[in-house]
Amino acid sequence: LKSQARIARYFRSS
Amino acid sequence: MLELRLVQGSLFKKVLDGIKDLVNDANFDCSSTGFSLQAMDSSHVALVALLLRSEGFEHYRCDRNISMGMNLSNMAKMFKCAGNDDIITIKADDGGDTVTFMFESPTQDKISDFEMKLMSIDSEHLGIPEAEYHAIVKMPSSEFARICRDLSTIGDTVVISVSKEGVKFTTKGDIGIANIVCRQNTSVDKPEEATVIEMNEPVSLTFALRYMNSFTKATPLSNIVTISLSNELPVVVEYKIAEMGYVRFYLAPKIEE
Repeated sequence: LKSQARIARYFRSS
Repeated sequence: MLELRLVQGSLFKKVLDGIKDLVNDANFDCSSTGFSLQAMDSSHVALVALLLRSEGFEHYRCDRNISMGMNLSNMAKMFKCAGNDDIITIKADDGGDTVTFMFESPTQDKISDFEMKLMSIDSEHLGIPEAEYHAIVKMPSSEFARICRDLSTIGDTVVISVSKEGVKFTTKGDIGIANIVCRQNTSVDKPEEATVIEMNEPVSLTFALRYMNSFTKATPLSNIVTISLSNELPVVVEYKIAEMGYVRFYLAPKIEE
């Protein structure tokens, strides 16, 4: 089963 | 002082209609580069990035960088009052707590102005790194919208796979399985009807169809949609806005934990 990743996993605060 | 005049005012209406389902409140940033926005949906799974370059406006005055927090559904209510052929001007004073939208009919016989309250939005700005994508698919935006809509009647998620065969959209649901394959097709009469697939490496990613369907609300902005995919990166669904910029939607994939 797959879970939904969040954007913060890939893009960091700038 | 901020003053932006866009003769093709319907563009603003289309942009708002394209993003308002995904994002409730957002900061619009104005600088000498242009009018832009970056915002995430409430569950922080998708991100929208808008850019309307200053050169695309008939008049563009932005004395200093300004960030204006707006509620998009309230903004859409006001923009609904603009005619499709109206010229739209956005005005704001530095440090003010309102923004004014002015709508002029093409013959100048009806001029409306709407003043909307700004809001303070504490939003996180994310750095989006430049990435080399494993595969880039360009296809008619209406075709992509049709595929997302059709598949969402069968399943909740879509697997997008790019291989030598083409781009495949797969879903599974209680009633069964659906596969739609689009092959590269450049031998069409009009360039906007072509499907073009650039593949450096095969890629296969799973996404929630609910978000994909929400992105397709931006379809009226462009005849072509560009889908950029890399394994283990958010997909980018881009609608270019002719001579002005783009709306890009980023969606985090579903992953094995």
